[in-house]
Amino acid sequence: MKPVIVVHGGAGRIFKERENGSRSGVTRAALKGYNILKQGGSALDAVEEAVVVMENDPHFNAGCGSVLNEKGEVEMDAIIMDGKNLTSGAVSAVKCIANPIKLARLVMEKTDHMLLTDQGALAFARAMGVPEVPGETLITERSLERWKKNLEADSNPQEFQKDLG
Amino acid sequence: TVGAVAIDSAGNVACATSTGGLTNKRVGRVGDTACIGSGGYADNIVGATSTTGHGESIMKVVLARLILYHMEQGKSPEDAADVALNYMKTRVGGLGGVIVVSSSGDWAARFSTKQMAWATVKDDQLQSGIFTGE
Repeated sequence: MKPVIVVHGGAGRIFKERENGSRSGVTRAALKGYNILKQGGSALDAVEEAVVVMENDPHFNAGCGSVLNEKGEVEMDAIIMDGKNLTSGAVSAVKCIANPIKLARLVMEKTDHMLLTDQGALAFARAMGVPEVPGETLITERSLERWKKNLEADSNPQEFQKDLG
Repeated sequence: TVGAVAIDSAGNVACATSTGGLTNKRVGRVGDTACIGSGGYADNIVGATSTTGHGESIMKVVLARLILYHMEQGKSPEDAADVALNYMKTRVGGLGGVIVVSSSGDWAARFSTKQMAWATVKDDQLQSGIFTGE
């Protein structure tokens, strides 16, 4: 079987000034994953590492660059799934974790569960030795500006639809 | 939201999706990403998919699993993605995008929104796009 990888960086609105960054970001992620596949690595490792590249890229709404909730905080969700045996792991509402996709994989491989959330996910991360990062390091100037702007547009739901998750 | 799907040289498929969610979302709101079958699904027999878009709509139609269902019925990844995205649009008014890889190595990147950044590598050939038709 010839290896194949496909990545996406979200279906939200991409403004002109962010087009190049978004395009180069997904390209880097796809190449990262493909190199793993070319070296005989697993599809699971390839998708995880591709997503890590985009979580670390502030152009995208995941990891560093995540949009903010109504209180101005980052709350992130992630899922990973292995098609070989239908095993899956997910986390939701996690804060202060640089790469939620890695935590999701730990849920898949180190627990009997499918999904851990919020404080339970954080406790699990600590038990697994996953380093916590200050929440501010995940917040970019752009996400902070969007949050403030959307607070003003709160009465117009159509504004939210333009910036899909 | 970001996501990836892949098939390796052993024929195993996988998916991964990660997100910060919806801008200014309610505290505690969880969208599709963390929900199996909505934010992603992978099954070696059919393929793998990762989704992005309006999370509540994606959850209503269980978009990732719906795409694989259509592939099980014989549709190509592209047709299955289009049918599922159109179903989500007409039934619940939701927009979004998906990436798909089949167990035979065919792939698709489709979206009902105006834009979705995507990239793929197959046979050492890199392709990417943002707008419809790219």
